Amino acid sequence: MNLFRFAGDILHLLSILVLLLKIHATKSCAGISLKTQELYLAVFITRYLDLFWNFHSLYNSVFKVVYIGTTSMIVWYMRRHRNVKLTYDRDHDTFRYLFLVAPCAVLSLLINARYNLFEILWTFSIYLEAVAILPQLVLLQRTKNVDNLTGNYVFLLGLYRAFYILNWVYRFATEPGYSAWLVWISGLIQTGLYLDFFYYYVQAWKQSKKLQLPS
Amino acid sequence: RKELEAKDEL
Repeated sequence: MNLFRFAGDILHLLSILVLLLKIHATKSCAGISLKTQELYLAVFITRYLDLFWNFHSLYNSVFKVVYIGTTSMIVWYMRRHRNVKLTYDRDHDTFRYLFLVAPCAVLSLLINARYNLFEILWTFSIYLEAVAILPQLVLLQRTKNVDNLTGNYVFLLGLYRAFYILNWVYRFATEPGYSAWLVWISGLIQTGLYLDFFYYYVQAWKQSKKLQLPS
Repeated sequence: RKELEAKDEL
């Protein structure tokens, strides 16, 4: 465990909490992609399936439970809460699950470190996490005017990924024999997806303007 | 191979 990794995990948690609190406080989920949230839930469930038999550390276990719990709450709010569900932007959140899930499933069957069910599910979760933000980015693009909290949510998520890359660089430099190609390449692709958003987020912040994405 | 057991990250 290094400081970059810890910062990454905290930022990840913070991003989810920002989103959850926004929904809870405003009773609105306008601008939030349910597809992305459900994909993240699928990512967490397939990756943290080992929670019950593979104990690594209390730190990891707590984060796993919290990630699954908070993301489930977001999905619950968006699908079931009587007021929140009415604010869901269904007409714009049209990204097809299958476009992301199917390629990730095929890829995880073809490229994995070991051919067994849990390893393949874990690999699937790594691939799926890399692209799960896409429905959210498409929704932001479509609705143009991004409210502050939604913008901060995506920014914090991107920052979390950036810190994970720093963590890998640090580990590569300090841990002999450390390598994780599958995770690195997926992680680089995932972080790359945020670059465009980052550019506009920083521009808006510099000019202290509201974040607006170009068409 | 370290990659096989490298599930120490979240």
